[in-house]
Amino acid sequence: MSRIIAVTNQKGGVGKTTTAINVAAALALAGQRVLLVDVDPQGNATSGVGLKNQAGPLGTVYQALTGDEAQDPDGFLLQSSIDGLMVAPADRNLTGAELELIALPNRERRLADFLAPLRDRFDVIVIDCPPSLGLLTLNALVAADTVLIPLHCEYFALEGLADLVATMRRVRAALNPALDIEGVLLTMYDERTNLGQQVAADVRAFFKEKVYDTVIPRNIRLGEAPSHGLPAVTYDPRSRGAEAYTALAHEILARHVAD
Amino acid sequence: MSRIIAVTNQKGGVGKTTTAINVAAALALAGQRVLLVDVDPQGNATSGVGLKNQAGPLGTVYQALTGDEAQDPDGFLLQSSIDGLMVAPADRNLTGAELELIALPNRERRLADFLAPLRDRFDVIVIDCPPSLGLLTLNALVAADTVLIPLHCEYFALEGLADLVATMRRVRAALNPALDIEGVLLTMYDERTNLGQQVAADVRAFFKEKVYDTVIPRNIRLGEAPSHGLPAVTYDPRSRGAEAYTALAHEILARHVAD
Ligand SMILES: Nc1ncnc2c1ncn2[C@@H]1O[C@H](COP(=O)(O)OP(=O)(O)OP(=O)(O)O)[C@@H](O)[C@H]1O
Ligand SMILES: Nc1ncnc2c1ncn2[C@@H]1O[C@H](COP(=O)(O)OP(=O)(O)OP(=O)(O)O)[C@@H](O)[C@H]1O
Ligand SMILES: [Mg+2]
Ligand SMILES: [Mg+2]
Repeated sequence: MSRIIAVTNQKGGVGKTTTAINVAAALALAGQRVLLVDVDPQGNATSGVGLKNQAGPLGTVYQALTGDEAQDPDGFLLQSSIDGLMVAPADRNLTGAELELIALPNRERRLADFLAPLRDRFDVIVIDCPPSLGLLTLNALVAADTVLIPLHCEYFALEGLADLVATMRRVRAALNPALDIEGVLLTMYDERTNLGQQVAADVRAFFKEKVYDTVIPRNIRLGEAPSHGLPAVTYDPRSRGAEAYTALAHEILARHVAD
Repeated sequence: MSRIIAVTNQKGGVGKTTTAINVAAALALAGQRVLLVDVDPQGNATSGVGLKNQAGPLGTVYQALTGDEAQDPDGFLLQSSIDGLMVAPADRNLTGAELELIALPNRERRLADFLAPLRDRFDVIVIDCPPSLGLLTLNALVAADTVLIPLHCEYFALEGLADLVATMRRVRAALNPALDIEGVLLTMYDERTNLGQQVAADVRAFFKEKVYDTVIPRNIRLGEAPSHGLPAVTYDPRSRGAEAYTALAHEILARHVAD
């Protein structure tokens, strides 16, 4: 079922990295062969799985995107601490990549070209995106089959959805006709507040069955896990946050079986 | 005391916009002449003060940055609902501005040139930045006298500080020698968690007296206010969030008197 899923939302701090790490790890724990690709210059997904400042034999995602196209993709992958989970790490050189990519041929497809030969070795490839709609996110939208959209149930997060949906429409028209929504995930959900309930109702009305049944509650263990270099699903598997991401991974798998 | 303060941190969702809006509004309510400049393509600061989809007679920040340099800056300003607070609104065209600015002369100084003639009409100019270290944030760092860094007391937010400080050092060396730190603001602080206390202790050890005494607690009214198009300091002035931002505005003023 080799599938490339871009985890994206240009609104900052909505749980993209936390979702990418924990979905990738939970799918690996469920027996899938998973690759986590970090295209965010902040490198939070890389450090969140304990690989901060590490690179493959040929380098990081930065070299994979800006270097010679004939490189062996294996040279950019690292084994994580979890069986079945490999990682293509980021480094802060990616900050400059947006400017460098502009001058390169094929600038929107460089990530798609890098991942193409890896497709048959992984069941799922998860891409963590930066909080913007620039060339790095564009590369992820061109490479991906589907987009998983984490959404913090607050007003500003709702506002940004229209921009994201419009960008996806433009990518579909010009660069990646098959791009679809994998799902919309409500994160840091606090059912006690009116705001949370209102935004959740608006999102379900707009995206309908694309909204996952699984909702991620606010849970401090999700905030603590990265400082230990571990996904929450291995750092504290019985926490509410870890259990929610494990349920989400199973919901994602069940949706594909139904396909 | 005309001062240009860039509110920036490339980490997403740490409270940049909430801080920019409420500091600008609280300073205006304290009798200062304030301009709030929105250079984030998301336009959250613009909608957070009730000016969504509005533009000045000559346009928005997008036109001010990419258009002809001889334009009258007044043509890009709007009056907010608060006496003493003017706004230079953003629009989503700014998403493309990063690519367009690259080809323009003076590309890092276009915001500085736009704000220069406005300096003597305002006591404080507050710039809300996007969650990245691209050309829009670079323009803000070149235009600013100081940087106000909102920091969410969590692991990933701490990680990004090194990149921000390194970028400021590069800007100081090449483009804006006087750039200094206005202050570091602890936001969404929850003193009940170990993580919050640990990160706060690390930040105070590193930034010392630059860290504001005022700390912003997590407070739902700060999340609700933008959906009413009002800063929290006018939407619900007695809320813990509004009182904290009012205290912060007075701490900022007191620090300048001491200069
Ligand atoms: N459900 C949750 N409960 C509690 N804390 C969470 C939850 N999800 C994420 N966090 C914390 O909130 C912060 C923001 O999450 P995260 O970094 O995953 O968001 P992001 O969308 O990737 O941010 P950016 O836009 O900067 O890439 C992090 O410190 C993370 O640890
Ligand atoms: N102290 C607080 N208590 C509760 N909610 C808050 C607080 N500060 C900000 N928020 C809410 O958290 C979310 C993130 O804040 P905000 O949008 O200001 O961050 P930002 O750094 O500007 O994000 P971005 O990186 O996307 O520009 C918003 O929904 C906001 O309403
Ligand atoms: Mg992230
Ligand atoms: Mg913002």
